[in-house]
Amino acid sequence: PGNSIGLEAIIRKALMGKYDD
Amino acid sequence: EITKEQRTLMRLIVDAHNRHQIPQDITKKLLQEQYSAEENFLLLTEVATNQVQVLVEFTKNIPGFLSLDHEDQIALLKGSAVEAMFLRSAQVFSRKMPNGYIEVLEERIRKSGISEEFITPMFNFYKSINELHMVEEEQALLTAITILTPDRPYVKDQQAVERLQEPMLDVLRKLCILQHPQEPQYFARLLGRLTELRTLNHYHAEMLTSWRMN
Repeated sequence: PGNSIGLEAIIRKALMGKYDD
Repeated sequence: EITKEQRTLMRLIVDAHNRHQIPQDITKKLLQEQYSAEENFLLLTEVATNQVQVLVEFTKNIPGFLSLDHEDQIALLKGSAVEAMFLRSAQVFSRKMPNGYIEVLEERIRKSGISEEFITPMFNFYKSINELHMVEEEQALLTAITILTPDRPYVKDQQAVERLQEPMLDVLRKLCILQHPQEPQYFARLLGRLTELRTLNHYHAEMLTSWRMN
């Protein structure tokens, strides 16, 4: 479950923000 | 024949696939040959986080993805992340790289503390992708198709996802016929790799637990 929460947090943040190449 | 709209779709997906890569400062670190076990572990976890970010940026550029329900976007990315990352890694290992690079990368994974029982199927998968000799359009489309799999857990509007995935499957099918005319089963072989990915996905949670304990 810890992995899943970590993965979701990264996904949500990346979907909202911008990731510089 | 691939239609004009299909060419546009392919170009958008290939451009996004090529544009979003692991940053060079991280790939440089990966190719260093001297490192401690702890440095290796930290770098591999940094790469994993980066790969997820790269995956999200690629996915945002898939036509229609951002028009899906927001929570379905999260569910698709969560559900496909492991498979998409294995596929992306396998594509990296398939590339022509300067001498010795593949060996350095392989060594890092073998020294990571991940158990051999998980490393073997992972490298078998990389080998099977390598043997397909996919062109870049096929690689990009296959990655997009993996992400847009409608039956991931918690996806509410599966039909909306199918409507995005189907045109990609169609153009990939045509591309396979045009690129590999001597291999009429090539498209089926590609789809077979998606089944292999599901198996790797299944092992992944177990692999992480075992790795953490090591």
